[in-house]
This record gives sequence, structure tokens and C-alpha cells, in this order.
Amino acid sequence: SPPSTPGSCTACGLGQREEASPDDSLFLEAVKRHILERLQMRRRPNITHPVPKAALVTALRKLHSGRMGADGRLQIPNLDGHATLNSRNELQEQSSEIISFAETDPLPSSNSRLFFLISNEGKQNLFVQQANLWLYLKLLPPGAGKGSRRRVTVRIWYREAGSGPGQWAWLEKRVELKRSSWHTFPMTQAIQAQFQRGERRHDLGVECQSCGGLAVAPVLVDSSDESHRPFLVVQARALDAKHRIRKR
Amino acid sequence: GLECDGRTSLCCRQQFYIDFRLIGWNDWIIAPTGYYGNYCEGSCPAYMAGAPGSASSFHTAVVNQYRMRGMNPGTMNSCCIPTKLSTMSMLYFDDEYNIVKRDVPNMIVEECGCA
Repeated sequence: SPPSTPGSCTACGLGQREEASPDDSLFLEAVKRHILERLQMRRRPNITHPVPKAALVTALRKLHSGRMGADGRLQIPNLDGHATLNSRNELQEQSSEIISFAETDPLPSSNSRLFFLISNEGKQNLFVQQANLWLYLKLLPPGAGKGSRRRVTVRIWYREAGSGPGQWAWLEKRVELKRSSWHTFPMTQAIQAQFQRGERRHDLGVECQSCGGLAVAPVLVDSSDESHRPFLVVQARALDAKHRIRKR
Repeated sequence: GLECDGRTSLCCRQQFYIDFRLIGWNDWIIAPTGYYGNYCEGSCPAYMAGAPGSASSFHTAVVNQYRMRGMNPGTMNSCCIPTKLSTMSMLYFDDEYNIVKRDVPNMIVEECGCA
């Protein structure tokens, strides 16, 4: 390293990365292409407005609750670059877990409508193993409703498989509410049907039955409350019939 | 499997770690923070074919069958190839700002051997 002169930064020459040789840059490009190819992406995504950290952290915490380390930091298994899987069959399957954050429908009349944008990435044949909608049901301050009743029915509207525009199906769930909290709603069949149809946009309607007089409201997309933004979690598996070898 | 240390020209695993921050990919890949883009390099002389690292290799089994039948495997080239690969789990943003966690099989070269 060059001798330091008075007034110069003695550490400036340290820790600098050597300039990559042409071979290195070619290799780096090859590795980048390899990663994108394995993720079935044509190019790296253009991140212009990242998901707010509060929404991201809440979603990951809810999904990995019980996996927090002693230091209180979030621990996500198998993300150290290496993974140990139990069987060879598991190694052959590419599994994906997709967390999609809700957007609000811009139509003024649809304040209980949400939509999610999830495409069947890279046109691979993804089979939805499980899909759950996570909604935060918020108890409004006392006095806003009738008081002690805390049992409500939440109805989720979704587009029916094979239906035309405007045809909706629904599922509902009875929810016992003691305090404001997160609740999950199974959406596997609905999302699987939309994936099969190759639809990118997933419209959902949220309706709280008999909540009118109660102090309960599902928190939809509220930009001032990012940590309670609804999200959809899809666990999917890539199916590749051409290359699948099954052991009998 | 041998690790490349600059002193051997035999088939070995060259470690190559890419930090996603250095290539500006840390804005869309949440975890892990880098990728072990290890690769295999080096020569495979005849006596190296069927070395322990490649015992499970299908190609080695084929060459051994040729040997047992008295055919000359010396005319066949032996290759330095990955003999053990591992899965890599990735957490990243896609084009639609969804978070995707994917277990990608055969992403990391763990061992190299001659086949």
C-alpha cells in the first residue's frame, strides 16, 4: 500500500475492491443470467417504489411466527444460501411462497374491494398448494358500536371459476373477536382457478356481515397504517410434466 | 472433492462468492445477501476418473462398466464436473412487488469430481 502522507486518509487504500478483469465481468454476467434463468425471469425487476418496510416486516413476522430468535430478530429458515432437505423428491421440486400486498380498487363505490397482482411467473406451470388471505380486523373505539358482541361473519367475494365479468362467488368465516387481530381466510381454490386461467389480477371483495352496528371493521388498504395492510400468501409448486420423473 | 488452492491443477472446486450489494441487486433480493457461484475446474487424468467425489456419478458407472468389459476407457475424455449440488432458498421481489420465497434446487456447487 502507498505510504500515507500527512492529511491523507490512511485507510482509503484499504478495503477497495480490485478492478474486475474482463474475465470477471463476463463471469459475473454469466452468474447473473444463471440466477435470473433459474428464477424464470427475463430481467431483474425494476424496483421504483419498494413495499413499505412495515408491511413487509408484518407479513414475514406473521408467516414465521414462532421462529424468532432469542435476540428478537426474525429468523427465516433456509435463507443462508444453503438448505438441507430431507428427501431427493423434495430436491426435485421447486416450491414458491408468494406474498402479495393488497391494492385498493380505484373505483369510488368499491371501498371494500381489494385486488392483488400475481402472475404465473415466467409462464411456468404453478400449482397452488395453499392460498390464504390475511386481514386485520380492527375493533373501533368503544361507543362506536353496540358494545359487547364480538362474533362477526366476514364474507370474501371472489370471481367464480369460468364466470363472466360480474359473476362472483363467496366464502365466509365466523370470527370471534376479543381484540384487534389478524385473521386468515382460505382462498386456495379461488386462486388456483385464476392461475389456471392465467389471470394476473385477483379481485376480492370484503364484507363484514352484521358488523354495521358493531365496532368492528376490516382494515383495508390504508396508507397511514402500512403494518396492517392485507396480504395474500400463496404456496405454489412448479409442475413440469416433461421433466418429472416419478419413483414407483 | 478437492478445493482449489492455486497449487493444484487437478479437478477442484473454485469458490466464488458474489455479494448482491456489489452488483446492485440487494434492492430486489432480500435474502440471502449473496450467492456462492462456485464452479469446477482442473484436469482429470485417467486415474482420477471414479475418484470418491464422483462415486455417485452415473457417468462414472458407465465408464467402469466399459472397463470391466475390457474396453479401453483411456480413449474417453474425463470431465471435471459438479458431483454434489445443493438447494438455495431465495426471498425476493418480483415485477409486481410481491415477495417470493423460492427453493431453487441444484443452485450451489458443493463438490467437484471427475467423471
